[in-house]
Amino acid sequence: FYQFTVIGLGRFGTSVAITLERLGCSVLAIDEDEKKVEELKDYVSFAKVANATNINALRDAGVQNSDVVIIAIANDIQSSVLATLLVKELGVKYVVAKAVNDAHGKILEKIGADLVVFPEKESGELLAQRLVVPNIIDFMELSANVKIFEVKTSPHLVGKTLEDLQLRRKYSLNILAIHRGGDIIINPHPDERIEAEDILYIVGTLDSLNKLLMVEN
Amino acid sequence: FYQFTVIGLGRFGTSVAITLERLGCSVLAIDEDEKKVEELKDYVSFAKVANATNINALRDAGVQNSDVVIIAIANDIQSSVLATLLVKELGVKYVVAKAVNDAHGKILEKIGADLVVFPEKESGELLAQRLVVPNIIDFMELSANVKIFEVKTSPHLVGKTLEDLQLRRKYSLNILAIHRGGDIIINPHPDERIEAEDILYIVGTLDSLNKLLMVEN
Ligand SMILES: Nc1ncnc2c1ncn2[C@@H]1O[C@H](COP(=O)(O)OP(=O)(O)OP(=O)(O)O)[C@@H](O)[C@H]1O
Ligand SMILES: Nc1ncnc2c1ncn2[C@@H]1O[C@H](COP(=O)(O)OP(=O)(O)OP(=O)(O)O)[C@@H](O)[C@H]1O
Repeated sequence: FYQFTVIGLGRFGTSVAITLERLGCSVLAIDEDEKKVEELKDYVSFAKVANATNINALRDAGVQNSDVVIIAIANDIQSSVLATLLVKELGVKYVVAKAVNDAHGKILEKIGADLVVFPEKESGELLAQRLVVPNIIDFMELSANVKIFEVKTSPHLVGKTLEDLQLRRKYSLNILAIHRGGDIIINPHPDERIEAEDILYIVGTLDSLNKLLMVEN
Repeated sequence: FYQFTVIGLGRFGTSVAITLERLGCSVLAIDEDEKKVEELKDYVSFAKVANATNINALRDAGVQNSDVVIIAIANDIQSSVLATLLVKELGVKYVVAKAVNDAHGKILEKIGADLVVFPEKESGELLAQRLVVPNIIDFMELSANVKIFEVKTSPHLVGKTLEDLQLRRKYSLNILAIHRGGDIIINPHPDERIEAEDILYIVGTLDSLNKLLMVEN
């Protein structure tokens, strides 16, 4: 597994650091705020106080030994940009940087960030999709318009078989899996009958999914 | 489609509002900061300046006519909690509130939020998963340990058929779909041969996916 450094222990940075450790990685967590480092030190492999706009502080902390560095300083655009530049100068191969808007994102790309992320923007888009079709729990993009949707079963689907519903012919939808109780049924048969608590994994467009879920509602 | 109100036009709230409009919904965007309202008014159906901790201001703005209200005020916990309480008092059926930490989230639930979201925490977890297995573009949870992973093809998989790989027998993995160029192949046949630019949609645990992608690397 790779060695990671997370710089900036706001809500986003903290979540990245904790999740990486939970997945079995070794994380070096850095923040200039001693209090933030103190709060996190029991949850990560290494936690150090350092100002990420000071290249010596970064070197002393050992950042150059990381395969991946995540720069999660957000509101201070100048510090975020400078820290990204310095971490690249230290020779780190893969640098991820959080941006607060498109302009900030472009600057980060220009100065060498390998991946720019917009956490609030991405989670806002995700929530909006989940709200537009209330049954949608989550989704994953397959292409510009086609997604895999994780949906709660609508009452009017309960008791019907997949064949009754004619998902492919009537709605151009494909059901990939059903999560029922503790079981996952992959590629369910046409005679599989939908039950009230089923979670369905369906491929198609949002429009066709809407048609399926809105029918008889 | 439902009528939505978004209160609090930070990065998260703005993203929710714009995405809802893009999906065809009608959005009322509210913020106490005139500048934020001004910046968004060309992208939403209605944009009004209002202090969300004032019930008369909310009523004048017409918030009670919305089916769903998203309260995206974050750093000011007191305002976020009061706004949530007032919006519920106005009779809005479904209220989503952004929380900055677990304590804030518990308070919001207690005072009536129907859904509490932690955008920075959720996107931090997502990024961490994407980084641990570098091929992972995205994933969706099927159950506590099983996920649908969207992955880039590893070089050592290219040219092999699904049957060669014995995904089910060797790795307990199932390939649900292949995204190749503009096409999506659902439930590919065992004789399907993997190509260099394929995006694979695979069901299984992170551990088994890791084994598949790390073999011969
Ligand atoms: N030069 C620096 N060196 C190290 N840490 C820094 C530096 N500048 C800012 N930080 C730290 O980055 C962290 C995140 O910063 P910021 O306040 O921009 O994000 P935030 O909006 O709180 O983030 P989030 O939305 O993820 O909660 C803070 O804990 C701050 O102490
Ligand atoms: N009482 C209130 N009534 C209306 N709007 C409010 C009120 N209090 C705060 N806001 C607005 O909520 C918005 C978001 O607030 P906040 O600063 O907490 O979030 P943020 O950290 O910038 O959010 P994000 O992380 O989504 O960018 C701001 O635009 C602010 O003007």
